[in-house]
Amino acid sequence: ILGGRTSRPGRWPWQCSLQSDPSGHICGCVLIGRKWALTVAHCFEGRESADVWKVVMGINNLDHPSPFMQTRYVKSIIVHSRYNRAVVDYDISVIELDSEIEVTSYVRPVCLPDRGQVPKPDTYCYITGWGHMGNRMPFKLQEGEVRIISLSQCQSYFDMKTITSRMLCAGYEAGTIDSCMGDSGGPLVCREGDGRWSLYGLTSWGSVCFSKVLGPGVYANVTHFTEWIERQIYLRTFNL
Amino acid sequence: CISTSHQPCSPGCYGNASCDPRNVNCSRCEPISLELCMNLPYNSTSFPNYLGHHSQKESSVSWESSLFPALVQTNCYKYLMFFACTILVPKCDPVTQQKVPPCRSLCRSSKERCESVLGIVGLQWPEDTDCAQFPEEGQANTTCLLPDPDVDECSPSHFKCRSGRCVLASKRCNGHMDCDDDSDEEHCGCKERGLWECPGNKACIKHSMICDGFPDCSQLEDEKNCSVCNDNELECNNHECVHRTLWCDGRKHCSDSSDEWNCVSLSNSTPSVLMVYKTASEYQVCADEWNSQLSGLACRQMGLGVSAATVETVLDEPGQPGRRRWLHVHPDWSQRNSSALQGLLEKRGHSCHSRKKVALRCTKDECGRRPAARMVKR
Repeated sequence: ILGGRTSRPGRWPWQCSLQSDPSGHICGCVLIGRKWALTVAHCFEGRESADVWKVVMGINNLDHPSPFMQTRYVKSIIVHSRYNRAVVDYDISVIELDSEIEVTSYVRPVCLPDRGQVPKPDTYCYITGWGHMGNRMPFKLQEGEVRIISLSQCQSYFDMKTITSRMLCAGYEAGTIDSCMGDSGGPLVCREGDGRWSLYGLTSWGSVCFSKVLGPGVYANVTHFTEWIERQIYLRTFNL
Repeated sequence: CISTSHQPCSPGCYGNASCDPRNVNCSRCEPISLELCMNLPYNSTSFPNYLGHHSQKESSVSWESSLFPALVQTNCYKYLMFFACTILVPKCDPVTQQKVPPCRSLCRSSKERCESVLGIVGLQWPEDTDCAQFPEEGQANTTCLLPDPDVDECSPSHFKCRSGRCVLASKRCNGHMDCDDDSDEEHCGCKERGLWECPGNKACIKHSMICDGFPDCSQLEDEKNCSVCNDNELECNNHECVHRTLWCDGRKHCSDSSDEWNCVSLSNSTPSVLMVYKTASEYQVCADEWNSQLSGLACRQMGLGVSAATVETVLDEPGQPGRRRWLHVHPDWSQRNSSALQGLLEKRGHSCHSRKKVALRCTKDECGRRPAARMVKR
């Protein structure tokens, strides 16, 4: 996260780290159920096998395992069949964990938005991750507050890329607070009126975040995929 | 070279040296996926490129991949895009697995003709493109790339004006004249652009998106009339035909499993009556032999958490308008090889003895709550 701040342990209990040996943290992910997490499809490019991945939850400092940490191996990976790596469209995948997590103060799922429920432009939401900070990679989880940007306004920043309805933009023209390399797959969450947090985006792509070309970040639009996510979980759970 | 198992590198990569994950020079040829450069006279590349990017993804979001296409529109040099692609996605020699650079003359021509254009808007030519790093054409023991005279100067992301100038494809048919000869606003139907027009909102979509199981038109026209099923069949989401009796039987018959979607639901009434869609008809469930385990299963299947309460309510009176049929719990439900509720229910000849139907109260799993910040006395 660029321009963010170090977050308090337990503040984002749905944030998880998708790890693979020997590199360790590769991407962020988001817990959406006791046995299910979401991340973006591009995290699995060249590494589609579930066996090489594990999901670490309940940590704040990647370098210091916490007593609240839970680790699960990945049972299966469901990459959206329409994922297009050239234009980074349909950038979403569902992760099935090998066993259920224990819900604690530090590890608990986020809500999925209802079908058709999208955040209004100019709403302020939060992004989190262990991605690049512009000058270094952090050990501690970073958080940043970003503003939702309309698709038409977002398209004006990315002349060479098509912003599709499967994408959601958030951030600032000057790129002051933005997601960056290593945050991919992590959450963009907004607080609802009842105090719950819902997952509206998954960090997907943007400009090279520590270059001179800035602009908002582009996130996978979770609302577009709510039905697809529910179906994948249903079909896997009931072996259909 | 991607694992730690010390597999030998490919012959083009330092003979049989063991792979070291830190060895970034250990490159391999890979197919070009950068949209900007898909129409080159070569189709494989290797990284890092001549701008220091380590992957096509990094190239695709780089400053240079925005700069060059914008510069192409100024018509400053016919072969600018070809040059840009030779440094963004350098040609990879399939034999040596090594990069083939552009020739120095191509680099110099691009820079001489286009650098001044950039200067007008206060921008600088990319720093990493020092032409001296590239070989002269005809230099001994080196090969380099020069454009073929008939190389396509506009990338697939661009539209070529009748005048020969390249403008962004997104500017084609946008209502503004972007070509100097206005040719970008001619023949603006989907058909002329090789696309299919949605009848409702007139949006243009690719032909490959028609009948692929994903609606793209606002009124779903691209997914209509995709198959002709018999009267005793229903259409799957991917347009296969499956016999009605197999619909919602707890087993997959459509290859995309869509015959087993949305088989269980709750009515909007109070209490919420359990509705099961089976063999293409909607049923209520008789409360005979129903139990709390099945209530939990039904709620979980609807994505409504595991905690559930069963409420039994009186079946509609015979002869009443809107009377519905019902399903019974299969006597061997616990042994059945189906874990979805619809596979554990069956139609039976006899009536529902209890005259009660199942209604449920499901409690959704908790989500989206953060623990309260701890208070510490100071």
